[in-house]
Amino acid sequence: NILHSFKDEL
Amino acid sequence: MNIFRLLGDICHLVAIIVLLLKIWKTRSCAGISGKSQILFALVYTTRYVDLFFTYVSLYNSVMKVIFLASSYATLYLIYVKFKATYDFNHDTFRIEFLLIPCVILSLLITHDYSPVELLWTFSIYLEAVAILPQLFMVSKTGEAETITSHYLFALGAYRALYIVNWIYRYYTESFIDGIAVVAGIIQTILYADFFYLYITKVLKGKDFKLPA
Repeated sequence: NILHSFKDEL
Repeated sequence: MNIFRLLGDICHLVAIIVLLLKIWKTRSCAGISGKSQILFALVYTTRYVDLFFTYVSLYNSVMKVIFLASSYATLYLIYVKFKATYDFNHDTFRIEFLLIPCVILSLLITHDYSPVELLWTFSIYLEAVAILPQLFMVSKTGEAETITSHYLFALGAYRALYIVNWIYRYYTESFIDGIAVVAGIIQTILYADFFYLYITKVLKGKDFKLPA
């Protein structure tokens, strides 16, 4: 799955 | 972390510091939309609740705390300390027209229906449009102080740099966050007119004035 949540970003 | 994201974060930090210093040094928040600042405080509050649940890195946590603290400090300066200079007559954008659609959209399009995820999604959508009261105010008065235009440029450049970071991440990590990317592109497009005027006027030493 290429959809991924970028929770490491601000 | 890559160079584009780091540069984006630095632009974001510079924008916030420029705004705080402008208000502090001039003892005035004239030309600044308190409503946009309320929306930004809401953006950081809803996005960074994960400060209590997840740890990414020291950098990540420190920046989150700085963004939260500075956004509330800005609100304090506008609505308490320098309230007399607040230009509420020109800050007339109806923020419920942004808040309600963002709530609805975050309930419709989200990665996951958990409270923290919904708050994160809401914050991403709200951030995309949070600058509209400020841009509305500039368009209403037809001008912006040079320092305010520097603030807007740094704030717009931050998300534009994030787009480059997302392209980079797509090629290096082969995944993408559709919600953040679409919202980030919309957010950057909203600054396009402003970028054009900033580059053609302010960088050439002229005042930021909208064409009559």
